[in-house]
Amino acid sequence: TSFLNNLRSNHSARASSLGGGGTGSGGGGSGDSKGNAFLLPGATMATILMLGALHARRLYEDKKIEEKRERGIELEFKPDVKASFLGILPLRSISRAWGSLTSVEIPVWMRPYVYKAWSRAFHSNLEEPALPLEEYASLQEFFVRSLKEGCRPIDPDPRCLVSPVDGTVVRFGELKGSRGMIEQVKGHSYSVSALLGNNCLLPMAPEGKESEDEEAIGENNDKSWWTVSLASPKLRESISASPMKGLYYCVIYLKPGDYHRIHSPADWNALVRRHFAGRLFPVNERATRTIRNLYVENERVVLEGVWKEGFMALAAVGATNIGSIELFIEPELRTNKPKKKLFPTEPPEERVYDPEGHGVKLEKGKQVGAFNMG
Amino acid sequence: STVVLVFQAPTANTPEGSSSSSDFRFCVKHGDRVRVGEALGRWKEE
Repeated sequence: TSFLNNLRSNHSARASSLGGGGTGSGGGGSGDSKGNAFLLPGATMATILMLGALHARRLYEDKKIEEKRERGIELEFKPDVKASFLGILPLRSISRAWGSLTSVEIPVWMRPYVYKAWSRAFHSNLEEPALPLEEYASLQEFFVRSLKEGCRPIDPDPRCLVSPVDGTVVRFGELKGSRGMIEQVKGHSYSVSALLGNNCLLPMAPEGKESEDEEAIGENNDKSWWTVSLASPKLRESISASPMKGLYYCVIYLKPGDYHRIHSPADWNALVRRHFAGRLFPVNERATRTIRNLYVENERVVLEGVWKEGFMALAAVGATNIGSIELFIEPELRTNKPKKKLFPTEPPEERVYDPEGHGVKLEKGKQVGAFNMG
Repeated sequence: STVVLVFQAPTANTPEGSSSSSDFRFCVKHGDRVRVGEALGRWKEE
């Protein structure tokens, strides 16, 4: 407002010095001042209209997608301008700023209101947190809350694999062929070795016929499977390639309101931990359709090891609002650290857990780690 | 955020398209809500 006032006074001073008074020269000065008076409300109105139009367009597009889905048409991978725009944003810095904001301590009397508002917005269950709401000093602490005893009973069947997290099953199936491709969305897949790392411990894949139309990410040549078989022979011994085993995968998406601690899906030994410092694209249904290699590009922590049925790997993939992944078995691990340069092909930081070949024993249902904000 | 599980599990290595009761089978569907500790899949020992 002060700026506009200055502008206006300069303008009228100039007008009077030129013509010896506003009215004499046709009242231009008074007309201009009226035009300026509309400048601010006009800009505000234009902004509101623009935001409204963008929101209406978003609603229309969502409606079209819903209609397609109801007609059983599976949505295909289709990059768009928004995805490219996200690519140039400093998402890691934005994520860290969000983390700093949510780590601010909230006055005790405000905490129930803030957490109830959060829970109402993101459909969290307020019956389950282990502590009274007043005990969580910040939104970040509330977000990574543990639950009351008995809230998550573990399926006792020894012949079953249980979910490591609360969430929505996005993809699942058996990995066939030599590349082990996981479908991100119809029309775009990524390979298991791109997700877990080129020297992952997977048993030697049978020589399979390449399928030309599959897009392999992160593999320079087909020999990467052989490098798999040669990597860290001591670790490899603990995983035997058996024809009686299939290789399966399951992708589970956690909503912001979900319980964000990660548990062990079975009794297994985590032999290796790999930390990929990566991007932090938002992870949601739209992003899986528009951002290429979303799970391979994003910051993630991979635990690899063995269970009684063979190979086991758990990849925890971060997102913009949930950029940190903590491991209770390795508390000193820090993710989403500031980095000067981020090279997409930067090798992951790897750690082999002691004793080599045995690693850390994790019981089925035990807490292994957590996602956190920022 | 997302968790991806990759794991080996029993399969009777039967010919493509047919399955044996001991195959590992998922007991969830696309879009199912799951919670920690709930079974994602099972197999039977023959």
